[in-house]
Formats: sequence, structure tokens, C-alpha cells
Amino acid sequence: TTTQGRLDSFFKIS
Amino acid sequence: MFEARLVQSSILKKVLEAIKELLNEATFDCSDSGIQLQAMDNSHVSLVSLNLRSDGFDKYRCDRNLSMGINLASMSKIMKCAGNDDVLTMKAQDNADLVTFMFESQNQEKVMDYEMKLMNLDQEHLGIPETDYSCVIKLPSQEFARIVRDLSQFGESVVISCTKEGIKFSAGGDIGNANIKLAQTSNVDKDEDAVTIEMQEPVSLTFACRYLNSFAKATPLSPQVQLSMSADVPLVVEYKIGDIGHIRYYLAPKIED
Repeated sequence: TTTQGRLDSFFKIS
Repeated sequence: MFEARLVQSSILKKVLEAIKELLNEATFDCSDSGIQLQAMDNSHVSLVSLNLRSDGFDKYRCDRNLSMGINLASMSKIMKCAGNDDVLTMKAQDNADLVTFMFESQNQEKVMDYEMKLMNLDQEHLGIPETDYSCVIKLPSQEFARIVRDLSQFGESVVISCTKEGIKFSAGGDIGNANIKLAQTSNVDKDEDAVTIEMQEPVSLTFACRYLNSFAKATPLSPQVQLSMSADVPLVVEYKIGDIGHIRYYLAPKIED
């Protein structure tokens, strides 16, 4: 099974 | 004073179709260099990054940087009022709470003005790191849209695998499994029909079909689409917008538990 990743963990919010 | 004139208003109509399924509202950042938009969908799984360069407009003036918070459903209603061949001019005063869309017929006998209220939106800018992607694939945009649509029937996810031999799109579910392989084209009459692969390392990643289908709404903007992939980082799906700019979608991969 897979879970959907979120962009927050890849990109930095500024 | 901000003023941007586009002889082909159809470009902005298509841009709106390409983003309104993912985003309810977004900030259009207008500066001397052009119009930029960067926004994530509500679930923070995908990001839309739009860039329209000032030199791609038929007339462009932006005296002061302006951030226009726009409800995209409202803007879509207005853009539907424009004919494909109408000339579009967007106008706003400095610090305005309104933007005006003016549509003129080619013969200038019909002129339409639509004023839209702007919104105050919280700006959340994402720093996207420069990445050297392991695989960069270019393929006809209609082909990509078709593949994603077809595979969506089989399951919620599609696995995109890229090797030197080609790209494979796979999906599986209750009714069975589906695999679509595309090889790099050797010779095609038209560049836009080509499939090209630049690969440093093979990559295989899993993505949600729902988002890929939303990205494919940008198909009318460009005959080709570019997919950039590296292990464990978001996919980039890019459509060029004529000589004026591009729209890029970023999509977080699904992760094995």
C-alpha cells in the first residue's frame, strides 16, 4: 500500500 | 497602474481552464517582468506555478508590484464572456480592490468591460529547490492526457517508470492491470509528435491519477508536455504557453508504507 505524500515535506514554506 | 494587453484572449481562457480544477483562488503577482502565480491545492499535494512574461504580451505596463487575489470561479465566469478572437486588456489601479477585464472584438465594434472584486489572500510562497532530474521526458500532450485518462479507469494510482528503452505507465485495481509503454521516437514528421527521453538514472514513481487528470486540462495550451522525475521528489509536469511563458505542476509522489 502507498500513502499520498505532501509537498510541504519537499518544499520550504516562506 | 497595471495594464496588460493580449491579442489572443484564448490564451488566458485556456490558462484558467488549466488551473481552476486544482485551485479555488490564487494570487496573481504582477511586476515589471510579468505575471506569476504560485499556489498549492487545498490538500498540499500539488502546486501550480504559472509564469507569463511581460514581453509575451502585446502591451504591458506595471508601475508598481501588484498582488491580485482572485476567485478563480469568478474569473472563469468573466473569461467565458470573451470570444476566442477578442483582444483582452487587464487593468488595475495601484492598490486597487478591483481588476477590469476589457474584451474588444477584432473590428473594435464591440467593447466589453467586466470589473471583478479582488480578494485579500494569505500568501504562502514555497521555495522550490533547483533539482537536476534523473529523467526528463517530452511527449505529445494529447498522448499524455489520453494515457492518464485511460489508466484512471483501473485504479487511483499510476506508476510512471522511465528507463533508457522508454517510459511505462502502469495501473492496477479490481478489474485487472494496465500497462502502456512508449518508446523514444526515432523519426517523426512533426516535432510535436516526438517522444524524447533524457535519462541519467532509471526512475519509478507512483502518483495519484486524479491530479494528473487535472494537469491534463492544460493540454490545449501546448502540443508537447514535459515530465521531470527523480527518485523521491515531486514530479514536474510542464506545458509551454506559446512565446509567453509556461505552466508547471508539481505533484508529491505516493510513498510506499
